[in-house]
Amino acid sequence: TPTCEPETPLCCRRDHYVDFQELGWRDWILQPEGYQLNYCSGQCPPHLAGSPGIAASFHSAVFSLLKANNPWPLGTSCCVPTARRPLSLLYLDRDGNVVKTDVPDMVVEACGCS
Amino acid sequence: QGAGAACPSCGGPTPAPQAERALVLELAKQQILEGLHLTSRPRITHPPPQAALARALRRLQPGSVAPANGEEVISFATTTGPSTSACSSVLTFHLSTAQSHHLYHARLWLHVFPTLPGTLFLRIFRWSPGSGHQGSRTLLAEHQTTAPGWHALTLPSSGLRGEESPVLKLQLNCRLLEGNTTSAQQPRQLLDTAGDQRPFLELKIRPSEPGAGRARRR
Repeated sequence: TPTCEPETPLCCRRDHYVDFQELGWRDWILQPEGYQLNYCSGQCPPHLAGSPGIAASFHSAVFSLLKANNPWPLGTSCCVPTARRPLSLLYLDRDGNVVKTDVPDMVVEACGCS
Repeated sequence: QGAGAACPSCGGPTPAPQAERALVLELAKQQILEGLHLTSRPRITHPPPQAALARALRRLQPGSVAPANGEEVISFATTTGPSTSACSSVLTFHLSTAQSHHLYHARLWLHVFPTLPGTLFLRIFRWSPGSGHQGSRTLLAEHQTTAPGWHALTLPSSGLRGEESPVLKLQLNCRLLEGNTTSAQQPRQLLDTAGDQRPFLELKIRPSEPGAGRARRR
């Protein structure tokens, strides 16, 4: 998936690094110091619908061409996450215990058109 | 990002960078609290001392990944009981977050003073406040050592479950052995129960309701 540049109108991944210090949460989130809050944005014109972003194969390229030449696009397509990974957190709970946990699907790694 | 630029997704006006940053920070707060199943950030009233925290984290397997679909908890003891000797202290742990989970692994870490003069015989009881003043106690583990330093005692997780109260009390009972008999003179301090090397529990828990793991994995 391309990372969004200001002039990128098509579906891409917008990267934001969030430092927990900036949230005022470093007193209870011990590790890591921050995380990548990425999200997907951009247009999904008909010929990109169903294309999985960087994972596009020859098949999906041909499939896209067929769709682009189809005068009646089948409904709208949205720019959505196609790959996400967990975030491992170490934090203090309200009793002052240290909790280590993996939060699933926290970081968007790739976007694509639904 | 220009003034006239339209948002490529919804066609609305692209927010100014500061507004977008504020939105992202708010989104991050929501995402973290939702991921931890919290409604608001915890207010830490009794943070553990930094030294004890650093030591405990070093004790856990460095770089170990949290158990798949579960959590690892380190809970520091607050000690009550006669200050004369740690050998009859009651260690109190507050485990409200672990209460609604299934506990499947528990270890009690204790630090034996370097001045240990012989063989230490240690028993760990679970103390439950019963109806009467006395309360009841259940033997959880026995341990014998001649080595000072940190010791990790595995406790039966079944022995730690069950109570409604989020407060867990463990009673220590230790004495010095000479051969197989109890030594006549008992030194005052054998275990460190209050300093930076205070005891702590290392627990592994996972969601208790059936199927929750699958939902989270999904």
